[in-house]
Amino acid sequence: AARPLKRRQLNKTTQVQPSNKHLRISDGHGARGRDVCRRHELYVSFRDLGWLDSVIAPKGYSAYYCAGECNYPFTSCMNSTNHATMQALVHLMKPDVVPKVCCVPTELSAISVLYYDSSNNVILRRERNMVVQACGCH
Amino acid sequence: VRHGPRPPYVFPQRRLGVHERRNMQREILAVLGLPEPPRPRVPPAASRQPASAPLFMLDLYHAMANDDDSGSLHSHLGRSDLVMSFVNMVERDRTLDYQEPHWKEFLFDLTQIPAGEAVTAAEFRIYKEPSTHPLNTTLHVSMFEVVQEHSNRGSDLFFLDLQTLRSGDEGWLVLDITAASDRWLLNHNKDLGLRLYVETEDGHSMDPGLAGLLGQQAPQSRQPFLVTFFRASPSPVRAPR
Repeated sequence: AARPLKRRQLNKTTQVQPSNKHLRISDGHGARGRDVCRRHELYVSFRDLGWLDSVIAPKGYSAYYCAGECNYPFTSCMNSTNHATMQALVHLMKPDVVPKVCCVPTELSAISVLYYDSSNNVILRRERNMVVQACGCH
Repeated sequence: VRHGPRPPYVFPQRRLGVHERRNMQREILAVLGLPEPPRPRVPPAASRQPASAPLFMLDLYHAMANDDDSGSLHSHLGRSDLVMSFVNMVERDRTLDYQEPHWKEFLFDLTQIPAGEAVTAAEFRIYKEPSTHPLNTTLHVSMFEVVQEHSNRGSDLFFLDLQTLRSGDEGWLVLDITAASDRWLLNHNKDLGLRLYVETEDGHSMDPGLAGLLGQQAPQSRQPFLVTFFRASPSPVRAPR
């Protein structure tokens, strides 16, 4: 049986410090209120990571992140599953026992980076699962 | 000391120090599979012209970034997670003042090859200009790996590829050297030696330079280079720093 959980403060969300300039973030509604689970902009800049000298392309990339509420009933755009619906219902009945459904990436894609290594060789790397294409409640 | 269920761990809400942020940036680069920021590179004036390897790799980058695995540009691209071009090489020739056969040899520094990656394909790319002597004849270009050199006799060679072309042809000649990759993965601290021979239709050895094959004296945009395609092994769980 799930151990009862202390009720978390629902509005308090962990945010990356906006002052981190290499991660430019726009979260649309900010912490203002109940924002439905969706994709938010998160741009990762190689210049600000101190890597621009070696990178031929790209200069940075949009990584995005998922944030927002996953409250029952789910709309179609929340990409949820039968299990998520069941968990959300049980959470309504036993909020102390079963946690809320999470807003997470449901589709990810790769990025490619072209750079010089320390011996001036040119390297092309494909890194998988780096860009959020879609979010959902799971 | 708390009793009862422990709340889920919440990342402490405080401003990170400069050192901590620097560590975070390194961690981000590591997640991206990129090494630590190498020393800022100020390319020497000569290399500021577009060089052959970066030009070729930029085309691959656009194909990979656009998920163009149609093989139009390169058949191995779709199955590759990493493509490395190697440009650091030493060239040795045995041409006119020795008896036949003539050859041109390229020694490549492969120390940057990462461990844990499987080679799916490897190519040696060399530019050929039109050759006038002999005029309009068939040339056979063969490539060998220099497995072991001996002071008192010829080197041990391992055949890699053979291409047939016309003396008047021009463009990039691509020789498949995938078969050599087994050895270099075992010991990539040792330079990879590739030896190029050219023979005419009647079997006479010919100086590769006379056949129009450009070595290191070629302009930047036509320098020979090596390209290797790797398939990442199932991604090991990356331990954070």
